[in-house]
Amino acid sequence: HYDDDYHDEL
Amino acid sequence: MNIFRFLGDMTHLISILILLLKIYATKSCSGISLKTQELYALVFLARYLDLFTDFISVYNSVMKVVFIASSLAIVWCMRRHRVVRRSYDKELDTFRHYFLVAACLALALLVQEKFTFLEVLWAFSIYLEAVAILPQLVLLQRSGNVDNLTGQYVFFLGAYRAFYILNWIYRYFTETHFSRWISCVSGLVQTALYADFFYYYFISWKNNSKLQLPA
Repeated sequence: HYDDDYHDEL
Repeated sequence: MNIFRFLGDMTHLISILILLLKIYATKSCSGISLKTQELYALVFLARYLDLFTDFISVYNSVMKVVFIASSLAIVWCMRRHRVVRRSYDKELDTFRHYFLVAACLALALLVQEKFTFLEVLWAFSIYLEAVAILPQLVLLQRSGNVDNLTGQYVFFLGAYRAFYILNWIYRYFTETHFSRWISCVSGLVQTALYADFFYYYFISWKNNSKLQLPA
């Protein structure tokens, strides 16, 4: 699960 | 990952494959805006800097490499390929896209999630992607008739961000602290820019006529 820091979208 | 985002990524990939097919098969890039392609290459380079620092998934990394490589290949083709570059509508593709880059960079310096190098560039890439299609839409208006592959390219490109909006709505309702408001607002603007194109695309599809954009 990613917090907001990660941009897990392309 | 949800179905909307997956469909969005696939339509995005399809749009790039259609463009590569058009350029490779017809050895022509008439009707394609080099400026829009340059802006997309910049969008991917600015957004995917975390390719080497944050590993999210194989899918995520592979798609980032594909998007960066394909956008650079298209720009290279339109600039350097001795046959393709001859068909570039240089006199029609006159949108001053440097203003778009400057405006998005300024906005990213003012509005981003965190004032760090990566976050400012990430916000810059989100804002730039929203307006990157403008030179292409202006070129289509000027050239009037749109050939099928180019029309499909722009259609799939618009559809991809529309799927992403469904993805953000889905994530908003299914995840606790989902707040991608920079992407959401920018994505809405991006999809709205395609609205009139979608309208004329639908009309031409309904009347089974050639896609004509009012000059």
